[in-house]
Amino acid sequence: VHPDIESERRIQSFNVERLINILDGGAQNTALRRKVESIIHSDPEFSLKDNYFMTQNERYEAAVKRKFHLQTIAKRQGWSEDSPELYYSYRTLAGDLAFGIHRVFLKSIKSLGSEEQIAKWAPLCNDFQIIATYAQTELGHGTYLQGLETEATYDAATQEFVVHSPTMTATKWWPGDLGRSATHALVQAQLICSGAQQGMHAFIVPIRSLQDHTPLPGVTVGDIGPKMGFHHTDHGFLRLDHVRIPRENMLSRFAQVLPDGTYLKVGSLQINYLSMVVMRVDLLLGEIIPMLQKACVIAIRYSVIRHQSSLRPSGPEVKILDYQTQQHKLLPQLATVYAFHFLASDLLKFFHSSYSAILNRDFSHLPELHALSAGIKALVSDLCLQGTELCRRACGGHGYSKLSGLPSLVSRVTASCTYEGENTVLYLQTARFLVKNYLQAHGSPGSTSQIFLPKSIAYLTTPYQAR
Amino acid sequence: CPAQKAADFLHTKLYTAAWAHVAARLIKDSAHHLQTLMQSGADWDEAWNQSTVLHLQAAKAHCYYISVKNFTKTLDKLENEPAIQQVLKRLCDLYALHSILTNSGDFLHDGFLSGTQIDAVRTAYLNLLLLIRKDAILLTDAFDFMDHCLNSALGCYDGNVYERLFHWAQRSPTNTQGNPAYEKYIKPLLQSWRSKL
Repeated sequence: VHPDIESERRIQSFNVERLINILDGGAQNTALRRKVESIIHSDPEFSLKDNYFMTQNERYEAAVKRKFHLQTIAKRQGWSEDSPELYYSYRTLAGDLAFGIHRVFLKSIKSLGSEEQIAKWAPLCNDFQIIATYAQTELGHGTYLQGLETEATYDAATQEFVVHSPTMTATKWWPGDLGRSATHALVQAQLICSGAQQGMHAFIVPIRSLQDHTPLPGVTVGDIGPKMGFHHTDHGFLRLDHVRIPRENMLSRFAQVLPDGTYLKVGSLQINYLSMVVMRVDLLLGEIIPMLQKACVIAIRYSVIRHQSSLRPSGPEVKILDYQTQQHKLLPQLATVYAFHFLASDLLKFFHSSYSAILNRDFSHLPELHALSAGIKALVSDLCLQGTELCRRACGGHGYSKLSGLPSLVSRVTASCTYEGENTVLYLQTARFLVKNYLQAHGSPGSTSQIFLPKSIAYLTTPYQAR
Repeated sequence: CPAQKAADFLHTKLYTAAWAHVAARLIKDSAHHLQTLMQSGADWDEAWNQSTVLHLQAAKAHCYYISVKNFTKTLDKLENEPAIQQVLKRLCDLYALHSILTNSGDFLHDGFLSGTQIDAVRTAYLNLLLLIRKDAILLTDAFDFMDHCLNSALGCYDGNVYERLFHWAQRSPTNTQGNPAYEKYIKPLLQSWRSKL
């Protein structure tokens, strides 16, 4: 161990192991995580050491190979799909695995599908008998679901939906795992039945042959090409030309079309956002926050090894972390990532309690969950991007080298400001909730003599456990 | 705001209340802006669009407030871990004060904080940097990322940065796969000059 970093660890003002346990949510979780890490690290198939020297094609292939190898290990070890062991293995492999959106498809089926649909599709996904993607974003349309153009028109004569991309801008664009891998897509489309538009709904559409992987009739599918980061993922495009799917392929936990074309729904259209909310909350702790944690680790460790000039004339060169400007760059990022870790952990607890209620058709928490997760995701990804870039710059020239790990973290966290909701749009969704509640609480604009929090906002900040 | 000196800003209730005030004011302002536009004849959608910059600011402030408040609640739960509570309290203070300094205009706007009070916030902030500096490596060790997972020549646990950077660079295809430009372009050029040397 380098003496400059060893000296930093010599005097411990607190028990580091105990803090690790707190961050992990308990000593038993730390033990489990480390057990998973030792299994992953002892397997040469999981090595990430050549990642920085690979082309986009090579990164994709390596990520697919790792994913299937992990699947084999998971089966052997008895790790189920939603187990903490698999969560820890994604963390260990820095998320450098293929088929991340395959998991989103599965989560969407579980949140929007009926019990029969879950029973049919979940085992197929778990065993990789199909590879699936979640196709929402269109070439000309992003987060706003009601603006999506893709249509699913019900044909009562054949009891099928006709799924169609009517314009160029309706082309699905960006879904991960779609470019080269997926055999099925969960397509968000405008439902048309009984001669009326019924809003966005989710449909399972087969897109590639299970025999030879060629696109099915009426399907145009491919990869969107070079990107800023995420080279291990095959982001794709999809156009559908009057593709027919059976009535059973519309996800029907909260809405369904009867054979004669009658449309039935439970709850509000906002329920369509549920799978996005699920992903948003998952990604905070599983993807976005760890990026800033890693950037802080890298930059702060480097800052006690790097010496650059002296603080006093003819004095020794000091560690750059002893410069106030370096502390000013890095330590607020460290504080921020701790704040976000605890924030996201509590949001996750709130999410779990609300999610079970929603699945049981109690939608009362949905608007708040949506508003809260939207705003927090936006703030966290905004500040994590600023933070990782600051960490990169704090490492001088070496921070520009991919071998520092920092450029990859910056380019990857950049994506988080757009996916699962562009941040400006998300902030505005939070604002809509706040302003609406404020106006309900205060009525006319004249009542400004006192400034106090509307009840709904006070409620938002009550510890979730206390509710 | 009752704070007089730098140390006053190290009270969780004080800076949480400061963020609560700013968040509430910005929400109120954006709601009133929206209503004023509507009273001037704009419909809801038009008024909303003309207020979105204010709404954005309000939503951000609200999220800051929630994050600060949540961090202070976390500290309350750590009463049985005084050493850890102390080091996390410093981080919480730093997070809150840094966020106030980077958004100081919002706190100065309605006179909730004065210029003198912002100076005191800055003093408290700079003092915290020194205190956290000595625990910085331990606080990053607590994330417990193994070198394999970090995949960084600069961030390795043992601190042998330069050795690792040197060895990793040697593995680069730019060092192992020859130089195609040499055969095609550089070699003929060098040979034409060599004959003249």
